[in-house]
Amino acid sequence: NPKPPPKDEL
Amino acid sequence: MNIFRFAGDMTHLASVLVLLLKIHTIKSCAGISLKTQELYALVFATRYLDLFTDYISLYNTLMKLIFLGSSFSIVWYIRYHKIVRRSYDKDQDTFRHYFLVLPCLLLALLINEKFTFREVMWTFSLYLEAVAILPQLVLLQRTRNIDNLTGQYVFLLGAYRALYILNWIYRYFTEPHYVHWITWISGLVQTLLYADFFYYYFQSWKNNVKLELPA
Repeated sequence: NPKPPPKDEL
Repeated sequence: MNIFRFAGDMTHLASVLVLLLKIHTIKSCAGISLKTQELYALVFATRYLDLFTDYISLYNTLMKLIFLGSSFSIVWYIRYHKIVRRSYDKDQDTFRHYFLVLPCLLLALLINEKFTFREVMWTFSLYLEAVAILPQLVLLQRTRNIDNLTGQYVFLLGAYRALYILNWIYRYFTEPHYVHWITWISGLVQTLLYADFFYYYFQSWKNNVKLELPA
């Protein structure tokens, strides 16, 4: 399963 | 990145700088809740676990370091700095913030996007940030004369999350599949907790009178 998108918000 | 999120980050940064300015220049933390500062340090420590593993951008990494560094140094100042600590009102700052940590952790274990350590910690940091301001708001109600810097600090801290809500709305409409209910609901609860503070803050600004919260 694809890696979840990294958290780009602070 | 969109203007709402950038404005939110800058407002958040401004709140931290106002607080550091107050503590570092006048060497006073009068009216500041150490409990809220400790909760915020925990929020950043559990939210930025990916600091060294996921590189998003220089901006992202820089801001994380600033928020981590400032929150821990503020806790250090209030706890250990020989002058600042004298102005800490521990008899008034009595909110049992440990009672906030455990429910947030349990809730994060129950409601999260993915049951992994990193994701549960991240979710915990969202729930904790939503309630982290409570000790500070309680302290403000007990502190009769709230000084300007403290009022500005709390206002900016509340405003940043309100700007983030605009950012989430913008991203929802511009990015397909951008749905994060947990983040959105926590952020909304967080902002609503400031509602009455915003009301009294605006009133004091409009009538040009000292900010005072009803007990």
